[in-house]
Amino acid sequence: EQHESQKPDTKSLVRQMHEAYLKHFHMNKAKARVFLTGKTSTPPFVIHDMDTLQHAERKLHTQLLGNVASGDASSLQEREVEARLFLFCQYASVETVTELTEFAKAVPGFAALDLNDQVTLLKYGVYEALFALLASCMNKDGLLVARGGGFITREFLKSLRKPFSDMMEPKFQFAMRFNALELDDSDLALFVAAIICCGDRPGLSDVSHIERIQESIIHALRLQLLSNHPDNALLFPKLLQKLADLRQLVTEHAELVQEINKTEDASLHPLLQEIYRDMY
Amino acid sequence: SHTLQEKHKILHKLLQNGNT
Repeated sequence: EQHESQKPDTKSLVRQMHEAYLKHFHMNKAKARVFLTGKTSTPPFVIHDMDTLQHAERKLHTQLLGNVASGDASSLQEREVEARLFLFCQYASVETVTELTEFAKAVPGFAALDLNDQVTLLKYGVYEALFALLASCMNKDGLLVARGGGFITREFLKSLRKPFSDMMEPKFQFAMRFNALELDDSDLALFVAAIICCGDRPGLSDVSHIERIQESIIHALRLQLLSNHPDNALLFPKLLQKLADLRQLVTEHAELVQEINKTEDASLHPLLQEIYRDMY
Repeated sequence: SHTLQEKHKILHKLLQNGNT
């Protein structure tokens, strides 16, 4: 394995994925930890109740909602708090899906795949990847939002009315277990690539091509973990287990979103609609 | 199939866009 890790193609794959990750994701674990540990001159604004949420909406409007049309924005304040938070989540998700798409294209071999297979890999992979990345923005007390401008407390999210109160708690529980593995951004880059390039998504046409890409990423991930975490020999199998946990997390999340979509007056962004439709 | 792309027009467009 010592010898294997010296192979230039694996080393360059590790480096390439790390660079693409830093290039395409505006937030990463190193940046998030600076905000979460208070080592910044501009600490995030803490959102812990309705008043602080309203204050944050005025203060962080662009970071929370991106370039939402001004008409939508002006009617937003009339909507209930749960619907507004659901909308912020959606905009953050759309942004991350866009970043993940660019990151996926940087995985060697991905762009050469049949376009239908690229669509399928993203459809099934983006939410698993999103929740893995979200863990970097979480600690036991809350979640960093609006590019580090805000911090929503876990208690406030739990205090929302049902079914919205059930939205984030499972992600916190996953994040606490996942963060205990102490991965850094160079590990996460390969982990996210492994999530996306997964040969057993439903309806893939060129499975063997995807499995070859997957194999090279998993191989690189194993060697990366051995060299970056030499004292934790079980990290690689533990991380493979997290892939299964993420799949379960997404299945439950998709069910909850379908329920909200059916029973609440909360419209779903067209990109997210595409992803959820006929998913599981 | 063709319908997969049609059902995922935005994803498809994101994939075909160059780096912005």
